[in-house]
Parts: sequence; C-alpha cells; structure tokens
Amino acid sequence: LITAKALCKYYQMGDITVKALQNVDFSIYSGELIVILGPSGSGKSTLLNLVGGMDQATRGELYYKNTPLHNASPKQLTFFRRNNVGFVFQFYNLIPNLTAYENVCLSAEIAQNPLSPGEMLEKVGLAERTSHFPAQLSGGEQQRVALARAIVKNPEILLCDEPTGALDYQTSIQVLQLLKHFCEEYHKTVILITHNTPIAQIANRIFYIKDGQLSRITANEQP
Amino acid sequence: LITAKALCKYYQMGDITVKALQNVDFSIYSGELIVILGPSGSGKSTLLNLVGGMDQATRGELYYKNTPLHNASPKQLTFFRRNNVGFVFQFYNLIPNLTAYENVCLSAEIAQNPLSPGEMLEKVGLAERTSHFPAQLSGGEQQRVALARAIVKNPEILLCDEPTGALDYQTSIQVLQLLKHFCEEYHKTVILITHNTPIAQIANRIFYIKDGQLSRITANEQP
Ligand SMILES: Nc1ncnc2c1ncn2[C@@H]1O[C@H](COP(=O)(O)OP(=O)(O)OP(=O)(O)O)[C@@H](O)[C@H]1O
Ligand SMILES: Nc1ncnc2c1ncn2[C@@H]1O[C@H](COP(=O)(O)OP(=O)(O)OP(=O)(O)O)[C@@H](O)[C@H]1O
Ligand SMILES: [Mg+2]
Ligand SMILES: [Mg+2]
Repeated sequence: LITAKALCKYYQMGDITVKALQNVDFSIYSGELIVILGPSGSGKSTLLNLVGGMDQATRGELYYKNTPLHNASPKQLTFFRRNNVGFVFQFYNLIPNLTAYENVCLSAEIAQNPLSPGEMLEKVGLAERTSHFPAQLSGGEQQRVALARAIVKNPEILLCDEPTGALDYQTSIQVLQLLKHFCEEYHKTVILITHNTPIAQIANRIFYIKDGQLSRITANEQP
Repeated sequence: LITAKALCKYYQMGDITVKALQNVDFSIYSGELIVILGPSGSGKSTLLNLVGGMDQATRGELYYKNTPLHNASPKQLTFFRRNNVGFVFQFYNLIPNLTAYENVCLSAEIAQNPLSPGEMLEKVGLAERTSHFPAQLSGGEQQRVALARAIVKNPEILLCDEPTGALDYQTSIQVLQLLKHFCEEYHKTVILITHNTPIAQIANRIFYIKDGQLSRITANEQP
C-alpha cells in the first residue's frame, strides 16, 4: 500500500543541516498495524507527516498504491489526505470553538463513507462529554475526541502520533483496543507512533527509528 | 507551605454540575516532592491549577504560607504566580515566535533570582537546539524547553503537569532526575502530575486522585 525508497528530510538551520530523516526504506501492506518506536527527537513525527502527505520529502521516493507522493502537487496531497488518511496529532487536534460532538460531526461531513459520530464518541468513553468544548475537557479527554474524529472518517490509513501519551493505563488500553479493532474489522492500515515499548506489542511489525534512520524492523508473531 | 481545606471546583454545564474536585484536604511541606496520581479526567490538572493560582476554587480554602489564595484578587494571584511558581503545562508551553534560548531567557528576565538559561538548556539535553523555534522541535524537545523555562525562574514551587508524557524512557529519567535534583539541592517544593505509576517512585508522598476526590495519600520510604 505504501512504499518508501531512500526517503530523506533535511532542515537547513543557518550553517547546520539537521537530518531529521536519512535514507529510509520500507513497505507497508494493507491491513497492517505498524508501530514506529524510537526516542525523543529521533524522527518519528517527521516520518508520519511524510506518509500522511502533511509534508514533502527533501529526497527519495514515496508511493501510495503506486501513485507518487514525493512529487505530488499541494492540491493532489490535499485530496489524498482528505479522502484516505485519518490523523491523530501529538498536539492541537481539535477546533476550539466547536463541542466534542460537533468536532466529530464536522470530520464525518467531509468524508465519503463516514461512521456514526455518536457511536465513535461512545466507543472512546466520552458519551457524557459530547457538549463540552475542548478547553473544558481534560488532556486525555481531548485526545480521545481527536481519535473519534479521525476514525469517524472511515479512512484507509489511520496515522496516530503518541495518541496515548497523555492517557492513563486503563484509558490507553481502551484506545489501543479500539485502534486494533478498527484495523482488523474494517481491514484498515494503522500506523502508530509511541516511545512506550509495551504498546508496540499490538503491532504486526515494529519500525525502530534512531537518529533519523530506520535501524531495524521486527515482526510480532502474536500481536 | 501549602494547605487546602474542603477545596471544591464545580463547573455548571446547563443542568449538569461537573464536580471536577470535591472536598479535597491536604498539606504540602516545603522541600517535598509530591506526585499527583490518577486516571484521565480525575481532576489532577484542576488541582494543580488551583495550587498554582491559575484558577480559583468554587468552595473551600487554600493557603500559601498562611496567605489565603481562595479569595485573593486577580492582581494578588498574578503576583503570587510570577514570583513563587514555575509551571510546566500539559500543552501550549512555549512562545511560538521565540527560539528555545529566547523562551528560557524571557522567563529568566521576569524572575528575581534567575539561574543561567544556557545551563538549564544544557541540563535538559538541548544545547544543540537553542536556536530552534518551537515548531522546529519535536514534541519531547518542546517539553524539555518548557521545563528549562520553568526551572530558570528559580521558583519556590515547581508545578509540572505530565512533563514526561511525550518523552521516551531515557529522556524521562533525565528530566525526573533534574526535577528531583532541583527539589533537593535548592530545597524547592515540586508537585508533579502523572498517570504513570513507576514515576511516582521519586516522590516523598503520593496523592491519589479519583473522580474529583483525594482517595488516599501514601509516603515513600526511600524515594
Ligand atoms: N521544522 C523543523 N526545522 C528544523 N528541525 C526540525 C524541524 N522539525 C523537526 N526538526 C528536528 O528533527 C528531529 C526529528 O524531529 P521529530 O519531530 O520527527 O522527532 P520525534 O521522534 O517525533 O520526537 P518526539 O518523540 O520528541 O515527538 C528533531 O531533532 C527536531 O529538532
Ligand atoms: N472548563 C471546564 N468546564 C467543564 N468541565 C471541565 C472543565 N475543565 C475540566 N472539566 C472536567 O473536570 C474533570 C477533571 O478535569 P482535569 O483536567 O482536572 O482532569 P485530569 O485528571 O487532568 O485528566 P487528564 O489525565 O486526562 O489530563 C474532567 O472530567 C473534565 O471534563
Ligand atoms: Mg513527535
Ligand atoms: Mg490533565
């Protein structure tokens, strides 16, 4: 479904070139749950942003179903993101002047085959917080609305950047089970960033990132 | 140093009253490292915001060195926050159009007895990112600048809301050791929110919060 060849992302900071990603090669297959694991600053968010068409590579190739993303126009990338990708960012997910329910509904409206907003909010345990605004929700509650908003679009690819970082163990398990269920039941591809190693157990394969490079890929026998 | 009696925070949402905190009683002593532990939505950030003078209680009493905070004027609260409290929020800590170094310097400028900005950035492992803007830093790097910015003020009380939520194990340990060192060496009071139980090991005492109430307090023999 997704192929990367010699993918690079460099930032020029005065005299210094920051190599956020260097020569990354991989393939991701439809229906897989991939975890990207690595330390702070290693390049995980940079990689996710490239795969999701949120950002473009400095060098190298990136394909979605054989369509090149690395040299796509901004218009083509916007089309790709809207129709094929659901995103849970590390921060800043929600529209501040819409309620939780309205945030999820807005996302459903721009989708081709959306799921039910009320049902998604119930699945993340927030049935009683639907009329709250983001500022009236706890950090973890905001992140759960963000997940409901991404999933309701029913996208082919779900990209999640540290979705459970601000959530306690119990809520994390609930959210991860929802992701796994979404991946298996609807045959979606889920790519999940975490620095929390036990979480990686739910993956089909784990991509280890260190200093901007893909150091190894391991497969989980029984995720 | 800090005393709370029957502290309550309620939010009116139409017909429903959300009891974010209910009848919380505790004392915190100078030089203690307190961890507030509890599930998502249990009231941890609400409690921290009250203690830090960022918010005011609906009912009950809150004292800092016998000075009441619960009925202080906005002006008095601003004075209290500026001179006595260093804060690391769960999100939105940094000024986006200042570099990491400038963010920490600004904080040092408004303080009475600041520490060295360059030194604090080095202590959080970001000596090579000082000229980066927040948008050019990873999630974990931003949080580390936020910590440097809070500590450089040399405040009596340091309040940290999930400071290591977005950080990997190694960086978390580095940051927590810095907090513990700051607490012991300068005899400061540190209050730290986490949902991550192993982190609570560094505390002198742990405040367990559940459904807006302080369910119990335990002491660590050997933190
Ligand atoms: N816009 C930018 N300009 C310059 N450097 C950047 C920019 N964005 C990221 N970087 C650098 O690239 C590196 C990788 O960043 P990235 O955000 O991908 O890390 P990460 O693995 O997601 O980290 P974290 O776990 O802390 O979120 C970091 O060291 C960061 O400083
Ligand atoms: N401004 C507000 N208006 C209405 N309800 C609020 C407001 N702020 C917080 N709440 C509610 O109060 C409860 C406690 O919120 P709080 O942010 O203190 O939780 P928390 O323990 O910090 O959670 P997390 O670990 O998810 O950050 C939550 O259920 C939240 O929905
Ligand atoms: Mg990141
Ligand atoms: Mg919170």
